[in-house]
Amino acid sequence: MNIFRLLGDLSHLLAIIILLLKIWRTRSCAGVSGKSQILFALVFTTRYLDLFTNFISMYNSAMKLIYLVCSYATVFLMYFKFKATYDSNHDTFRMEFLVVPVGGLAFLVNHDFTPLEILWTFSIYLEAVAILPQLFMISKTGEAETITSHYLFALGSYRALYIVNWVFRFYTEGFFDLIAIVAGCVQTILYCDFFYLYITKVLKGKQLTLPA
Amino acid sequence: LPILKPKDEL
Repeated sequence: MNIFRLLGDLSHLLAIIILLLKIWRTRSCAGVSGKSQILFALVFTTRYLDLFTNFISMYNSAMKLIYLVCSYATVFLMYFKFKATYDSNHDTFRMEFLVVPVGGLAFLVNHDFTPLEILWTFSIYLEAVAILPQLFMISKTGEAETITSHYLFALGSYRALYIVNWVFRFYTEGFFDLIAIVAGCVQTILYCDFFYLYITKVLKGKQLTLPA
Repeated sequence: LPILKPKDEL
């Protein structure tokens, strides 16, 4: 564990909590992509099956459980409790366009051809693209609520911090996981355009709107 | 590809 990893995990947790609180406090999930949230729940479910097979630390198990519970809670709030506020007309990205190719790739490119390892690989690839329905939704409506953009910024920061963590681990421990690194870089690149808009608009007190 | 290790990252 290094400081970048820890900050990355906390940033990830912050993102998840910002989103849950936003939905809970405003009693509305307008502007949030339910598709992205379902994909994240699927990511955590397929990745954290190792909760049952190997123990790393209390921190590791506790964080996994928190991520899992929070992601299912978000999906529950969006599709059941506050379903009436869910903006499904603008959430039109087709999940199968991500899940099917990612599943195929996980079968072809993995560290070991075993069920748990393939599911882990699937979760890594899927996480890289799971935010696309949300970004697609923002590009369709042309704007995002400020709180939604804070959520995305925290989520993007988590990815960027993980890259720094990998560089650090490579030099200090000689550790690297090529699958995680390539997928993590792809994921971080997807946020670049958003980061630019966040810094030029949201941090100056304006709402996030896309240039016409 | 690198050797398989327990996944200590989240």
